[in-house]
Amino acid sequence: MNAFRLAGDITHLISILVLLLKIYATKSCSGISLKTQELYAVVFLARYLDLFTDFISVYNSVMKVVFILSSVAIVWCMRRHRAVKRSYDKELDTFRHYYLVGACFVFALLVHEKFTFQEVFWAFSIYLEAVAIIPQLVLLQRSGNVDNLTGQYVFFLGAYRALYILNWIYRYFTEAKFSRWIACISGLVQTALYADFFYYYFLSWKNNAKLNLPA
Amino acid sequence: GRVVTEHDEL
Repeated sequence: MNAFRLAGDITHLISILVLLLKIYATKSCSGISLKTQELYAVVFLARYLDLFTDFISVYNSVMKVVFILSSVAIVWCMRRHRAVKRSYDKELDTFRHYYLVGACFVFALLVHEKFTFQEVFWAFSIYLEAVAIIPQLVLLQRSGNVDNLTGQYVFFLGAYRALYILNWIYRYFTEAKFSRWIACISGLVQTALYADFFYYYFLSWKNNAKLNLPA
Repeated sequence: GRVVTEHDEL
């Protein structure tokens, strides 16, 4: 495993910790899209069907369990925890995420590595992850100003994607047989979605000002 | 046939 990949996994983990910290410390999920969180839970459940069939490393298995449990816990908290539930910006979080699930599943039926149950669900999870951030970005755009922890959550998620791209470039040049076009192209699309957010994030960082997204 | 990529990434 190269340094970019490790750094990518760690920033991914940090983003989840920042989100859990925000929910736990402030007992609030304002600014967080439940739809995006539900999509991530579906992404991890669909992708890690291989948890019991293909063993890669202890690191891999532990991370998979952490991602599944944390994403399910966040959804549970936002739906069931009394105080957290109250702070949910329901009227701002109106993106129709079921369409994304349907479209990604149809696309996975058409484009996959191999037509097997696991491979189709793996491709589906890759496509869905690429677009899962959209409801979150829409919510931030609508609410305009973004609190610190929410801004950092999205920043770390974006950093994770950017580091994965560096990881693929590194692997492309160092590994004899590197072919994972589904993951790479989806990853590029996913990272591109963050471009606008990153622009305003760096602007606010440079000016030492609160992060504001223009409507 | 084509070798299916091992999904060693998260």
